[in-house]
Amino acid sequence: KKKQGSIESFFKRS
Amino acid sequence: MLEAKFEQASLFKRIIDGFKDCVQLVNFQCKEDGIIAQAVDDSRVLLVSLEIGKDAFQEFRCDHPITLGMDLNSLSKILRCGNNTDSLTLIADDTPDSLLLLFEDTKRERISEYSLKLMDIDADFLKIEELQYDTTIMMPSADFSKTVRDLSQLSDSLNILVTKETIKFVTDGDIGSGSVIMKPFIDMENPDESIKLEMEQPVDLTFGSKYLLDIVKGSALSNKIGIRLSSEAPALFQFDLTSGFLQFFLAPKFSD
Repeated sequence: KKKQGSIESFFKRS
Repeated sequence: MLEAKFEQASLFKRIIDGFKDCVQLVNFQCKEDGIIAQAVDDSRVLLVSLEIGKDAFQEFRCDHPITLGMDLNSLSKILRCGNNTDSLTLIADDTPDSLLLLFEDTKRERISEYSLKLMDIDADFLKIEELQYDTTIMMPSADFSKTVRDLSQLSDSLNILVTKETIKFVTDGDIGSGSVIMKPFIDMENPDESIKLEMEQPVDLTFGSKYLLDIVKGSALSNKIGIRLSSEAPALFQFDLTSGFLQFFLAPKFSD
């Protein structure tokens, strides 16, 4: 079973 | 003061319809060179990034940078009031608490005017850096849309596998399984029908069907979709405007 990743680990808050 | 006139209201309608089902509260940042917006869906899986360059407008003027915080549900209620062929002008002052939407049917000399209350939306603006991708696909958006809609009926996940000469969409669910295989080709007569593939590295990625179903709603904006995939970064799905784009960044599913 695969887990859904999150977008925020890839983009930095500015 | 912002005054941004679309030659046809249908363009702004299609832009908003392209992402209103995955995000609701959005800050639109207006600057002298156009309008940009960014929003992440509630589950923090899908990032939408919109850029409408000033050349997409018939007339565009923005003296001071302003932010228009809008509820897309409310905005689309108003957008439905205008006819597709009306021109649409967005008007706001420098410290706006509402946005004026002016629909004009020049043939019949009919003008409709609506005001949308703006909101203070507390949202982080994420810095989207140029990412490295292993694979770039350019294909007809209608083909991608049909494939996603068909396969996602079978499972809540959809696999995209790309090897040197093949793009494969695969799904496997409780009621059965399915796959669609495409190969790159050039259609000389209808270039938009072509499928182009640039592959540095093969990819095998799994995405949530629900998010792909949201993304294909952008298909009304462009005949073509650009898909950029990497095993290290979120996938990028892009619809180009005459000036600007609607981008979706989607985080893949990964093995535990």
